[in-house]
Amino acid sequence: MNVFRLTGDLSHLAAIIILLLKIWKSRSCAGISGKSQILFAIVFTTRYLDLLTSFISLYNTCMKVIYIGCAYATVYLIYAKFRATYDGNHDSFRVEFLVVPVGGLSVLINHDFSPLEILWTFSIYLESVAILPQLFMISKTGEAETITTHYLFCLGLYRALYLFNWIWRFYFEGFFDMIAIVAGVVQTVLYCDFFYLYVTKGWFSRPYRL
Amino acid sequence: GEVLTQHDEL
Repeated sequence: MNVFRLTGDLSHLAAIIILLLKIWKSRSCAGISGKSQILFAIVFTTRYLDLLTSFISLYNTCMKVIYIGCAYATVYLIYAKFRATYDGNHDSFRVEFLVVPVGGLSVLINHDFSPLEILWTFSIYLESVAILPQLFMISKTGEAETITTHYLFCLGLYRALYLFNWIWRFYFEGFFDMIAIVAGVVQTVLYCDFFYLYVTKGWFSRPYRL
Repeated sequence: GEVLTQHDEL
């Protein structure tokens, strides 16, 4: 555990809670892509199956349980509790174009050809592109609420901090996981355009427009 | 042999 890893995890946690609270307090999921949230629920489910097979630390177990719980709670709020406010017409990204190639790639390029490891790899690849339906939705409607931009910023910051964590771990522990690193770089790059807009526009104008 | 990869990150 180093400072980048910890702040990355906390940034990730902040993003998840910001979104959950935003939907809960406003009683609305307008502007939020339910598809991205389903993808994140799939990401956490397939990645944290090791909760059943190995124990790493209390911190690790607690965070995994919180992430999974919040992901399903978010999906529940969007598709059940506040379904009437869900803007399905604008959430039109074709997720099969992500899930199918990512599934194929995880079977082809993985650390070990075993069910759990393939599912872990699938979750890493899927996470790197899971935000695309949300970004697509924002580009389609041309705007996002300020709180939604805070969510996206924390979510992007998390993977960027993980990149620094991997640099740290490579130098000080000789550790590197090529699959996680390449997917993490892809994931971070997808947020770059958003980061730029967030810093130059998001802080000063609202509602936020692309 | 079975390779068990442990992933310690979230």
